[in-house]
Amino acid sequence: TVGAVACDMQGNLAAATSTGGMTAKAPGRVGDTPVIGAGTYADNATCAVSGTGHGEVFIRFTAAAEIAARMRHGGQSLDQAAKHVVMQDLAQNDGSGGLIAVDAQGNLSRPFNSEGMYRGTVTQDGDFQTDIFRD
Amino acid sequence: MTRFSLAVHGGAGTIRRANLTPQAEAAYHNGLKRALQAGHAVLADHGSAMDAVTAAVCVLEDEPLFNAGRGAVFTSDGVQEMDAAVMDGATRMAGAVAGILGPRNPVMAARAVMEHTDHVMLIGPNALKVARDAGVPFEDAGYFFTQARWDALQSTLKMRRDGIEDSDPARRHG
Repeated sequence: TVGAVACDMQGNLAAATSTGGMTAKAPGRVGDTPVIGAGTYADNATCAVSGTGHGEVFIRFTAAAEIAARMRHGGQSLDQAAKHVVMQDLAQNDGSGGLIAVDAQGNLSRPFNSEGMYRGTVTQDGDFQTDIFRD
Repeated sequence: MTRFSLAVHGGAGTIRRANLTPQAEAAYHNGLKRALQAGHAVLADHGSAMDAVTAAVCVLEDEPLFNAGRGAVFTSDGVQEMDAAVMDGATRMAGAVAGILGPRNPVMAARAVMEHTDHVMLIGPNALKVARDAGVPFEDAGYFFTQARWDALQSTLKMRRDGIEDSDPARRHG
């Protein structure tokens, strides 16, 4: 699965996710990627999220929307909400994987609970950073 | 005015750390950086977050190393079924496609659903028609074939036949 989240100069957020699914998946199986609120979500009032991982668990826990809900109703920061969902809601329920997220101030969060995450970030300063297997 | 930022992730399917050669690692870093550069160029030119994320994802879909678009994995039937979605935080408009094969960039098919229909998700022939009518480029099945993904399928199917398929997250992740 690949994806991107962004905050532009106007403070607008967007998310995009694309995948081939799992190797040898059942024909017709659809994971969290195209399920809005599970693997892909964006709302200027909270955050934009793109996820990757064990898709069925992301769907059952509406992972992306849960991060936004924690920010909206619980007053949590993006990083607090994203880490809670990935490290507790997903990790404790056989939901390995991770996500990238951004809020309307341009803050980024990218927690994961498994091996094998390939990530990149860049800010307005032009600080390009790519990482493999580490946060 | 907000300071812009962008993040990308690029899953590689069934590849373990032990199998990651220095050359492959460098290639993954390069692919991620090219995606960042594509999105950064949009944002630095005062472009929209939506244009930036689709530009970045198109780069990742075009790179066979990653499990999406050209590098998509195979189903148990030996075919490719791709899913993609976009969502715009300013409007809550969203578009998604599932189970498709044909558009070079499935993320642009998803964007076409968002921009050219009243719906959020389309599957099957009508998803392809919306993409085609929107001018999204299409490719033959051969464009999307990669030997590494085919070999990963055969390996997984053999494990399944032998009753030794494990729950390795690398196998369950996109």
